[in-house]
This record gives sequence, C-alpha cells and structure tokens, in this order.
Amino acid sequence: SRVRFKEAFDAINERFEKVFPRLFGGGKAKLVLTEEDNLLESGVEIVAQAPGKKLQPVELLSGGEKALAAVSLVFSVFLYHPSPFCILDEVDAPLDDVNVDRVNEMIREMSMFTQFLLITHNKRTMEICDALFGVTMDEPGVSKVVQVDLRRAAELAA
Amino acid sequence: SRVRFKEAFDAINERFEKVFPRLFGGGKAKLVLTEEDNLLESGVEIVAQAPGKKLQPVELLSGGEKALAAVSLVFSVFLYHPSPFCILDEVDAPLDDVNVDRVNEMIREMSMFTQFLLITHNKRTMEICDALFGVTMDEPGVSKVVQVDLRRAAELAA
Amino acid sequence: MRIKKLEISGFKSFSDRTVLTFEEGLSAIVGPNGCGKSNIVDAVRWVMGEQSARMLRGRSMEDLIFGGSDTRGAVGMAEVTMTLDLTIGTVPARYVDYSEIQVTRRAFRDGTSEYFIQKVPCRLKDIADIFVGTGAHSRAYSIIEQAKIGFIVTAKPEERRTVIEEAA
Amino acid sequence: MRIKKLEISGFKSFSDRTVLTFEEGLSAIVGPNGCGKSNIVDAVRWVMGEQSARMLRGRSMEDLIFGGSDTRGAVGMAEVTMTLDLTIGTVPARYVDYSEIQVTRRAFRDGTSEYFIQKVPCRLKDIADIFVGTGAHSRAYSIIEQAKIGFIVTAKPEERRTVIEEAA
Ligand SMILES: Nc1ncnc2c1ncn2[C@@H]1O[C@H](COP(=O)(O)OP(=O)(O)OP(=O)(O)O)[C@@H](O)[C@H]1O
Ligand SMILES: Nc1ncnc2c1ncn2[C@@H]1O[C@H](COP(=O)(O)OP(=O)(O)OP(=O)(O)O)[C@@H](O)[C@H]1O
Ligand SMILES: [Mg+2]
Ligand SMILES: [Mg+2]
Repeated sequence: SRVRFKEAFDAINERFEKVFPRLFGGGKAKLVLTEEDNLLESGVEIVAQAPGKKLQPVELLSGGEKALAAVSLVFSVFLYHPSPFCILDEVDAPLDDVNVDRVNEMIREMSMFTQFLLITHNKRTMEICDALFGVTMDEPGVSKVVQVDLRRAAELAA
Repeated sequence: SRVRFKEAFDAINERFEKVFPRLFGGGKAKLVLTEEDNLLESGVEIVAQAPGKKLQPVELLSGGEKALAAVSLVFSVFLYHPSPFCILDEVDAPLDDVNVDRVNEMIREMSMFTQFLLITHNKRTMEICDALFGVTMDEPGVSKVVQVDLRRAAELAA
Repeated sequence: MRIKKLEISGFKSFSDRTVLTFEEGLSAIVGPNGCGKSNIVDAVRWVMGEQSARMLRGRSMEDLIFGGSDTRGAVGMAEVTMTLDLTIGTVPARYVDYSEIQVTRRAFRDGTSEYFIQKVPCRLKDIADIFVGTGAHSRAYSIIEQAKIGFIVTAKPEERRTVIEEAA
Repeated sequence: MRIKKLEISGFKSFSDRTVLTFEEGLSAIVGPNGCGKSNIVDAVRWVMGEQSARMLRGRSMEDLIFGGSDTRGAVGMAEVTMTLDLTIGTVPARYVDYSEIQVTRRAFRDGTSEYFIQKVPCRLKDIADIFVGTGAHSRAYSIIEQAKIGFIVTAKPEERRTVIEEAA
C-alpha cells in the first residue's frame, strides 16, 4: 500500500544518508522518488556525492564506488528490516583495502542480529571471520568442504 | 570475405586449443561455428572443459572460470593478430592466486610483441610489472599520477 | 532464525553428501576458482524454493543434478537439507514451538521435485511460508549473487523500487 | 607502434595537466577506488576517436570535461595527447618516416571537438586511419573495460563472431 511504501522509503533513506558517508569516509547520498505524487509506481533515484567530489548521477561513479554505494543501500535496507541471514558472494572483489575494511567493520556490527555468510578470495575478509569453510576439488570435478584455519584458508584461496 | 573469416577462425581456434589448457592447467576447449555452410553470418560457440570436469556449455562455468576462458580467447586472437597495445582493467579481480599467476606469466611472454597496461588492485600483478603508476586524489576529486615503487604501490592500492 | 546446517548431496558439483555446520558468528567460504563456492549459494536458494533454473545458473533443472566428472558417473537425484535454528530472531507463527526445523528439497532427472519439512512431505508453498515476512527468500536482496552487487545502482529507477517494497 | 606518452588535461577527473611516460616493458596503474584509473583508459579510447559518450561511461560528451570538485571549478576544455613510438611494431604506411607521432583531441563545452596530428589540425578520420589494420582502435578487443571481461563468454554466438572478424 501507498502508506507502507512511503514509510519504508523514508526510513531506508534516513539510514542511507548515514551509512553512505560511513562506508565512503565522507560525502553524502540520498534516495529520491521520481514521482512524489504517485507512490504506487514511482521509481527510486540514487543521488550520490563521494567525498570531495561534485554531486552526480551514480552512473559516473567508478567500479568500486558503485559496489560501495550498492552495499550502502543494501545495508540500509537491513537496518530497517533485518533479514535473518545474508549471503554475500565476492562483493569485496572490486574494493580496495580501505573500503574492504570499512564494509567488514559494518558487517561485524550487523552480525549481532543477522547471520552473514561471506564468499571471498580476500584475506582481509577471512581474517574477520569466526569460522572458515574451505571448498576443494582434490578429486577434480567433485566438491568437498573442510573446516579450515586462517593459514590453510589463505593457501586454498591462492 | 568468407575465406578470410574461415582462415582467421581456424587459426584462432588452433591457438585457443593450446592457450585454454595452459591457463586452466589442463582441460580442453574449442570454438565451433554454429552454421558451417554460412560463413558470412555464422555465430561462434565456445565449448569448454575445465580439468577433470565434463564438457559443458560455458554458461555453467564459475565466475572465475568464465573470466579465465575469456582471457584465453582474447590472448588467442592476439597470438594470431597481435595488437600494438593491450589495456586490461582489473581482469584479475575474479581470479584466485594460481590463475592470476598463470595469466601474468603469459602476459609477460606476450609483452615481447605487445605493450601491456594493467590496471589492478592485486599485489601479485604489481610485482611482475616494470613500471608502476600510482593514481591519487590527495586533493579530493582531482586525479594526479606519480611513478611509484612496489612498496608505495601496495600502500596506494590499499 | 538462522542457518544451522546445510546438507548437500548430488546437487551441482557436490556428488558426495557434504555437510556445513554454521556456529554463531561470521562464516567465510573460501577456495580456488571453480571449486563450488557459488554452488553452495545456489543450494540455499534452491532449497528455499527457487523455481527458475536460470536464477541458479543452469539452463534446465537437470543441470542442477551432479552430471559426472572424470572419475564419477552422473547421479540421479539432487538433495539439499537446510536446518534452521529457531531459537533466535523472527520465527513464523506456525513454528514457535520448535527449536529447529529441517527443510528438504529433492529433484530427479525425470523432472519431479519433492519437498519435506521435518522429513514429512509437503508442498513448495509450505516451504515458502516459512520465510514469508522474514526478509529471507530465494530472491531476496539479502542473497547477493557473484558480480551482481552493482545491479541496484545500475538498474532503472522503477526496478529499484522493488528493494523498498520488499522491506515495506 | 606503442604508446610512449599520455598527456591528459581537463579530461574527467584530471583537472591539471598530467603526464604518463611509458618505458618498454610492463606497466601497472594502481590506486584506491575512484581515484581515476579507468578514466585513463577512457582517455585512450577518446583520443583514438571514440564518439559515444556511453562507451566512455558518461551521459553526454560534456561529462568528459572536468566538472569541478570541492576545491576547483569546472574547466572549459578537455585535451588528451597520445605520443606513439613508431620505431617498433606495425606502422601505417603514411608514417613510416616518422619515429614518433603525436595525436591530440580537444573538446569544449559548446560541443565542438578538435583533432590534431603533430599539432596540425586534422579530421577524425585521419586519426582513425593511423590505427586501421593494427588491431588497435577505440573499441578493439585489446582494450578490456572493467568488469566486462566475461562478455565474450556470455555473449550470443553471433556477437562473438565480431572478435574473429576484427582479426581477419
Ligand atoms: N550439475 C553439475 N554437475 C557437475 N558439476 C557442475 C554442475 N553444475 C555446475 N558444476 C560445476 O561447478 C563449477 C562451478 O562452481 P562455482 O560456480 O560454485 O565455483 P566457485 O567456487 O564459485 O568459483 P569462482 O571463485 O570462480 O567464482 C563449474 O566448474 C561446473 O563445472
Ligand atoms: N567530468 C568529470 N569531472 C570530474 N570528475 C569526474 C568526471 N567524470 C568522472 N569523474 C570522477 O572520476 C571518478 C571515477 O574514476 P575512475 O572510474 O577512473 O575510478 P577508478 O580509479 O577506476 O576506481 P575503481 O578502482 O573503483 O575502479 C568518479 O568518482 C567521478 O566522480
Ligand atoms: Mg563463484
Ligand atoms: Mg576502475
């Protein structure tokens, strides 16, 4: 219904305005309705400004900045309506180390109320995890899973 | 013309059959014309078999395997018709360390006749390069370029 | 609700029965390219009721059943069981008395699928009902497929509204 | 033919004149997210004659001119000069007597573009002619855009043939 959509939109936008600058280390962003007076069909625009840069459409962001903006939005939705679990498949691939650490720090905090499963090749992400599952194909074509420690995980991901 | 297309197709396929197993550490792959008798319009299929696995359509490959298969094809085209220069923007992002090293080894060899510019966040790739250009935005929003050494490059990419 | 255990057998590259037990805290899944990490994500979406083979990176549902390797023949059945711990977080009303429930899905090469809750046959709808209102379902924004994180940013404005609608 | 030097000024995030000199061997371009690495790739495609703003990740050609930052105002002109070393590899017949040539492109906010070879005004076609037959041009398979490497594999068979055709 119209009212529930608007309520969710406002609440998520309020969180997005806080999460974006946290993950980008500054800047600002917000969600904008394309048709304020037609809540049942309106689209949602994202306007973002990376720290020190001009306000511009998200299309002009870099590859890593786009991934970071997307993560900011997903996390904002979570903060409004937590999901019991969240599975992220290599979302850290386009990010540099500073942004990986910021995202991971926030995941760590959110893991108090949401279960996270992280698929990654990034050793920095492995280091923040409590349990590591190593998937191997010692027998080519056949997957096996073993629980591993950090050192072994780094070898496997190599 | 028809003849030139067929000649190029056969020559590239011959190289692809060698490059794919080299980058995958085994397995086999080939290019197949969808319409043999219509060379002017025929599509090109890729059939690939990762080491130890069954022959299957490329859609079933994993994210990293798809990137590696694509790199194998691009390199095969280069071996047939070398380009004066090649720019790869973070093609190593989905690859694990073993595959990064295999790709980089081949780049090293090909750099005898093709100039390579590699954009990367991966320290293994930085290590094989002769010159490193660090791009910074010390003044937010304004890009500057400085030539850096490996240690400084690793910090910048962080 | 949280995922306590996953048992995968005959699904995609998991020819043998494979068990992942998830304790509290953050879990990472690691391994070389092509070893089967994203197949685990597909197993979760599938057992939650995903009906489209394309969403599971296959061409047909038969692509989801282990098709063989150099050393193994193809198998006839894929089965995934997900054990959910119901002692924490939101829980569907029907299952408040349970401390955990097991959801199972099976598929055969002839195209038939079977669904089970606590090993008792049920319908797909019964499984979907478990997740209604929790924010978790097979296509939820809480399962981000490999290389697709940028979608929300590059999608059209009308497409982005669904993320808000889901949470409303 | 190889790229000896790139001079970028007023193009995208490069407000000040920036010079990259490439020696023999492998070069890497590194730096944090959003610092301008992919903009360098766009600068190369642009100076080689790319006419579509979308291929350069902009909505209009005006998006290619430095639009300002917290500390700088927008500029009125974008200019990229690429110096090509012609002492190695294939060289277009017309330029066999040169050891190097400089190709320059400029764009202004009113939409006009200017092209130069050896600082002498020329047409876009003259620049395109330098690269004909070498395998390098603004949309060649030899320039792989970020996150697009998988395209060749996921494209339709008819689309894949263009890669072969280009090399034929
Ligand atoms: N039905 C099937 N039977 C056997 N193997 C299968 C089946 N379906 C998929 N596979 C195999 O699973 C592999 C892909 O696994 P997956 O996508 O999980 O890899 P991954 O660990 O995520 O790798 P990456 O790090 O590259 O993303 C493919 O190599 C494919 O051969
Ligand atoms: N016309 C312009 N004026 C000013 N800045 C611009 C202009 N066009 C693009 N930019 C800026 O350039 C930045 C993107 O740069 P680029 O895509 O090269 O980053 P990158 O170094 O490749 O990052 P990543 O590692 O995330 O891929 C954006 O943040 C954008 O604000
Ligand atoms: Mg994967
Ligand atoms: Mg980039």
